[in-house]
Amino acid sequence: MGCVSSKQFKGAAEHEDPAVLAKETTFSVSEVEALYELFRKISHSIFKDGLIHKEEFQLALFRNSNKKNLFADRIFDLFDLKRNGVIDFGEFVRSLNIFHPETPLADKISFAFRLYDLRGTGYIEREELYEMVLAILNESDLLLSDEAVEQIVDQTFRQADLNSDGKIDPDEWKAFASKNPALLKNMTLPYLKDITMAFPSFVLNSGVDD
Amino acid sequence: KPESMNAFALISRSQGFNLGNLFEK
Repeated sequence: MGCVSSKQFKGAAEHEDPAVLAKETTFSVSEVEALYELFRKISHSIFKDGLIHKEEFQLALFRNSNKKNLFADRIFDLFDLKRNGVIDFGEFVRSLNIFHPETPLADKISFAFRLYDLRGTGYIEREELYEMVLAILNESDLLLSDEAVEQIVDQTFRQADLNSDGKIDPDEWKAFASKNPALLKNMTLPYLKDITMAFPSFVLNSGVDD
Repeated sequence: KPESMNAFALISRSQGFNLGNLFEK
């Protein structure tokens, strides 16, 4: 795409160069530019400051800026690489790159581990898994007895916690996820392969001076 | 049957992971 106008990034000059982001990720320069369209839309939905705030992320995900969800919170926190409470364009592109269909499975496995390691201890602990099961049951309006939830968690630990130390370490997670690839389905977004078709406006508009 | 459920399989169905929604216009 040789027709990228710097004008497109004017007013958002703090955003990283698409060429740099393309070099670091699976995305091409024109795909990064298309992602900028998406980023601009989300980051201007409420605060209009060119950064994605939690409320804007929730609005884009759930059509509701107030909807709380443990897993959306985790995704937001992991996207927020600088840990400053907002997602900038570079963070958006680098994080979405994990979800690209062509990103190596090992990267997806590692991202999922960090997602589920709620307290950042380096392990997925039993209490964390219990908390996440309660969250998904609550989200799905499913009622299960405490005993049933314990059984689900116990069963999972029997399969995943190979050294039976009560926590799942990164190697155990890697083995478990490799054996159960369906668990990583949510780590791939087919949309990312056709991003320039989904958001062509940048490509169409680029180079147009007004 | 709870005993045959995999906790991670359950969790992975959360709407919170549905990043495809970000792409909807």
